[in-house]
Amino acid sequence: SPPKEYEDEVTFF
Amino acid sequence: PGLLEPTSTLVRVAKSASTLGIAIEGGANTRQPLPRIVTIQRGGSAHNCGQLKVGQVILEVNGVSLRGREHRDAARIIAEAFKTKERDHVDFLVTEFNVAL
Repeated sequence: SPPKEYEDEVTFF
Repeated sequence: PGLLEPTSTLVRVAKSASTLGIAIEGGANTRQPLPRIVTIQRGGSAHNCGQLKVGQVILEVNGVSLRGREHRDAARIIAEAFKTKERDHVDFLVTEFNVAL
């Protein structure tokens, strides 16, 4: 699997 | 405090609306190693509180450090803090400085 890429991850609450 | 020392602020957000009303980006192993607030929605609990601001970095939630936590883990902690019935508020320790502490 590719390396973790959370750079653009946005979570709304 | 020293000039390069970031100042942190404890902000208590009452659960005054059905949503917290923020969005975060970042987490461990990203360019933004601690979650940063990118949106504050009008009408949400955070907006009603008036003390959280876009650009602030979240260091702790209810005393739990977010250091070293990847995005999903940090998001889970924030979501659970808002969801729990044990408290009618969420305490955020935030800093204005966008630094990797």
